[in-house]
Amino acid sequence: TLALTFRLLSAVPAGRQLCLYY
Amino acid sequence: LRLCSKAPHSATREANLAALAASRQRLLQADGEDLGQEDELADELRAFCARHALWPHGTETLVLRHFRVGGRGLAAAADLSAGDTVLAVPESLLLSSERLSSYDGLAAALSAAAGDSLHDDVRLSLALLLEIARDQAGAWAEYCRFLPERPPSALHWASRQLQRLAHTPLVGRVTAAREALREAHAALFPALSLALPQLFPPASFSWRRFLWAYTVVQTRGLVVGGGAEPRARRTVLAPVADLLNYSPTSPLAWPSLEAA
Repeated sequence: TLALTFRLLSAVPAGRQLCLYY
Repeated sequence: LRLCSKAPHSATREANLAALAASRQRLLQADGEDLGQEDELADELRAFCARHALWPHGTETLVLRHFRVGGRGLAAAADLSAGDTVLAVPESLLLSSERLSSYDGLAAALSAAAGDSLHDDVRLSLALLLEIARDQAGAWAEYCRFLPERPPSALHWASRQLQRLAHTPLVGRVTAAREALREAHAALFPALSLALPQLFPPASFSWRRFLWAYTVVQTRGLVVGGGAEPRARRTVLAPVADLLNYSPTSPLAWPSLEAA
């Protein structure tokens, strides 16, 4: 199936913006 | 920066270069973190994520914020660790051009109007407009409020704005891309509205709507799948995931996610 999951490559503190890494 | 550096000397060029340099500098400074402001739609997005089970284990992982550079985006709702899954978009919410094959008679009507030459991005744009028009109470109609009315694409630039980049290759490329898209729209409409009036009410598929949908695909589509087989790759629209750094001006100093 084509479900997408997004997993963190590094820790992110609360409030910090998340970006996709291509 | 390269395109901007090549533009003729002018006050605009200097201002653009200064803005780009400042943006780059912010990325390099540890204390330049932008935590953003509360976004007016944050509660609605939270409800959307909860209703459609986008958060793994039901735990709130993301919050909608408004960032000084890049505008609307997603921030960590709490301290998150490397390896955490922050978002899971179910298959039923993913939109790709394959959705078009679920409509009876559409493949034949598309082929009659435009042959087999339609670019996959154009097909996905049609799928998005169809999804919104077909089910006013559906997830994509609901999600539209989080999409920009004017996605950050050069296809929306006025000729006055384009002229600021005169003497760069961009002007010719944007003009040609707009022209090709206009031709695609002219081939499809009103032909599709005449062939399948229930599916394609003209008001929902105007040039303005078509350009909007195409620039949503252009700025927010994710290319997924395929592995070692490039032909199996496809562009999908994934609600909420498209808010992860959709803007070309967003800071990229925090490369922290991968699509799996």
